[in-house]
Amino acid sequence: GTRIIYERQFLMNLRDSPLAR
Amino acid sequence: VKPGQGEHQLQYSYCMWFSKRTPGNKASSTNYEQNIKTVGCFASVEQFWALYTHLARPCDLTSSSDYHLFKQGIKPMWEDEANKSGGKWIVRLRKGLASRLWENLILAMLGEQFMVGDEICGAVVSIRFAEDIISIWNRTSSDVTISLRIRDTLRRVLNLPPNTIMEYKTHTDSIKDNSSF
Repeated sequence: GTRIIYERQFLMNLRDSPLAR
Repeated sequence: VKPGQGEHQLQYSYCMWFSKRTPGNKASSTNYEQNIKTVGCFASVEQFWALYTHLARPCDLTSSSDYHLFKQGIKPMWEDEANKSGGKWIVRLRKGLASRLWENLILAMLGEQFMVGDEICGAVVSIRFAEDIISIWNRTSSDVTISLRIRDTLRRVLNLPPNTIMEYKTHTDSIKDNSSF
């Protein structure tokens, strides 16, 4: 099936999302 | 663990473990298992950051400490069913680089950058006296195509200079000489 692939920059951008804190 | 509503699910769920070898204690699989503790598990990018940002950075840990980030259900031990036929790539780092390279390594693992199916088991950063070591573990040490793909991805995501020495060690060899590196 499809794999969930995330680039480094995308992951970094989510670092500051309210859900991550 | 399950991703929360609106969160970005990861391909796999993971657990972070921490271990610290007490000085003078001879290494054995029994006290290894006693010394290793789960820090937390996560299934989404948001849950990962929520855990990660509260952890001490590898460079701030004292000597003989390790972080182990493994897929949920796989213990960071040579003897685990998923690991027993596997091995790992080892990169030795001069002091001061571990925090940044560990972050790059685990982001690549969580984001499925290695492109080797379900071969990846986990990653470890080991803080030692004179050097630090990062390693990435896979299931099948006998598969050369897989292991070379992991090596090349590792070199790329860590942005390692071409002359960096990378060693592959099978877990059966680690069990034989009772040594990780």
